[in-house]
Amino acid sequence: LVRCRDLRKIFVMGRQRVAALDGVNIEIPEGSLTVIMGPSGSGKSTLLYLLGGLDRPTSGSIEVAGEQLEKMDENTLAVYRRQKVGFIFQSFNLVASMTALENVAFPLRFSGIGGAERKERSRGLLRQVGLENRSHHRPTELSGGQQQRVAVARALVNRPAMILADEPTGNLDTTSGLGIMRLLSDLHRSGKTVLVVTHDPRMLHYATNRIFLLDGKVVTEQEYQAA
Amino acid sequence: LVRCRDLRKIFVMGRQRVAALDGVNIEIPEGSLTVIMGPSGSGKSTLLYLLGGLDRPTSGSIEVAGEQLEKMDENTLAVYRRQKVGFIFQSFNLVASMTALENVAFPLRFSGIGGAERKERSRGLLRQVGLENRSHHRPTELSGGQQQRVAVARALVNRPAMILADEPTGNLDTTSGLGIMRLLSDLHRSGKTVLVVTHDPRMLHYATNRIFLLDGKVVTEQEYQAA
Ligand SMILES: Nc1ncnc2c1ncn2[C@@H]1O[C@H](COP(=O)(O)OP(=O)(O)OP(=O)(O)O)[C@@H](O)[C@H]1O
Ligand SMILES: Nc1ncnc2c1ncn2[C@@H]1O[C@H](COP(=O)(O)OP(=O)(O)OP(=O)(O)O)[C@@H](O)[C@H]1O
Ligand SMILES: [Mg+2]
Ligand SMILES: [Mg+2]
Repeated sequence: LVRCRDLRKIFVMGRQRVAALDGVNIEIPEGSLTVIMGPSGSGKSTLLYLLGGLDRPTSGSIEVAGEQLEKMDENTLAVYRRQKVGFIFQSFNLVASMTALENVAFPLRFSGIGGAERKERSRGLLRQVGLENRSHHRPTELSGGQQQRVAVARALVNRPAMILADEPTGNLDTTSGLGIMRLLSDLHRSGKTVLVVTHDPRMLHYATNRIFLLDGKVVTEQEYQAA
Repeated sequence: LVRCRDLRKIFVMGRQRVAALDGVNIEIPEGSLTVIMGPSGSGKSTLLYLLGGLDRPTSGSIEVAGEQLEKMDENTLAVYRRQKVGFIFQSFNLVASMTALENVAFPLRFSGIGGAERKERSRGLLRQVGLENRSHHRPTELSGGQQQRVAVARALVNRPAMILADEPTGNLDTTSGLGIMRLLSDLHRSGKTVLVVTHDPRMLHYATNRIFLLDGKVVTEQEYQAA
C-alpha cells in the first residue's frame, strides 16, 4: 500500500516558489496498476521521484508498505531504491560508457547473484523488449526508442515489488509501445504494484486505478477532462 | 526541394554492420509538410540527421535546394546547419548551464541581430510554446515536456527555411502536443518545408506528404500497415 498525506514539493528559485506538488493526498492499493495522467508540468515526475525515494518532500508524508519515506536517512533511502523499486526514467538515464547489456545488469551488482546468472537474466529482459541483437550497443549507438526499452529492461532486472514508469512509451511507435504496455500489465498480473505516468490513453485499458494531476494537485477525472 | 538518391548509412561495429539506412530514394517537395513514420529502429532519426547535415552518408546523394550535402566540407555543413535548418532533437540536447531563454536565443549568436531583439524574439517563441513563466529555469528545473518545448522554440528562432522535427510531441500530453502540431502546421502554411518524425497519427491530419520506413528502407503505406 502506498499512502501520501498532504504531500508538498516546493522548488525555491530566488524569490520565486514553484509548487510542483501542492498538497497531494493519494492511496494506491498494493498490487494495483495505477495510471497517472496530467498536462505537461503538472507534477507527475515529481510525484514519482518522491515515491521512488529519489527526492525528498518539502512537507507531508509518504508511506510505502508500512515504511515512512520522509523519515529515512540517505542510506536507508538508497537501500529502499535498490531493493523495493524499479524506476523507468522519462529521460532514460542510461550510462553512456556501458553497453545495453551492462546497463540492464547494473542494478544487480549488489545482489549477490553470480556473473553468469546476471548475464542470463539481463539477456532475457533485453529479449522481452525486442533488443537481443542490440546487447553490445552503447546508448549513442541506439535509437531513441531502443534506449527507452533498455531503461525499461533495467528497471525490471532486480524483480522489484513496485515499478514506477515515467512515460515508458513516449518514444515508441504504436506496436513497440503496445509491447511495453503489455509487459507492464503482465508484471502487474504477476503481483507487482505498477505506477505508470503516461499520456497514452491506451494504458487506461490495463489500469485498475487512475490519478489525475493538475497544477500539482489531485483532481477528479471530470475536472481533468474539463480543463 | 529535397532529393535523396540511393542513400545509405552503415554503422560498422567490429565485424557487425548495421544498415540504418539501406538505399533510400526520396523526393520531398519544397513547402510540404512531410510526416515520417516507422517502427523504433527503422532509421528515422538517421535520415533526419543526414538531411540536417549533422552526419554524413556512407554513400548516395542528398540534394537540398540545389546543394549537394554529401559534397560539403565541415565548414560548409556548419553554415548549412546554422542558416538553412531548424532541428528539434528526439532527446532535446539543451545546454544544461543555460536557462530556457538562453537556450532558445543561442542559435542567434552569429546572426548579427542585437541583444534586445534576440531576447524579444526568444521570449515570443517561449510564449508560443506556453513557457513564458519558465524563461529562467535551467533544463534540470524543467519537466520533460517543458524541455521538449524549449527544444521546439530553439529550432525556430533563426527562422529557418526547413524544420526537421524528431518526435516533437513524445513527452507531451494530448493538449500540449496538439499545440505543437498546430505550431508546426502554421509554420508550414507560412511557406516553410517541415519534416516531422512522429508516431502520433494525429500529425497525419496536417501532412501533405508521407514517408514510411521499415528496416532502413522506404516502403508503401500498405507494406507499413501489413508489417
Ligand atoms: N552509432 C551507431 N552505431 C551502431 N548502430 C546504430 C548507431 N546509431 C543508430 N544505430 C542503429 O541504427 C538503427 C536506426 O537508428 P535510428 O535512430 O535512425 O532509428 P529510429 O527510427 O529513429 O528509431 P526510434 O523510433 O526508436 O527513435 C537502429 O537499429 C540503431 O540501433
Ligand atoms: N528543480 C526544479 N526547480 C524549479 N522548478 C522545477 C524543478 N523541477 C521541476 N520544476 C517545475 O515543477 C513542475 C512539475 O514538474 P514535473 O517534472 O513533475 O512535471 P510533469 O508532470 O512530469 O511534466 P511532463 O509531462 O512535461 O514531464 C514544472 O512546472 C517544472 O517547471
Ligand atoms: Mg515528467
Ligand atoms: Mg529516433
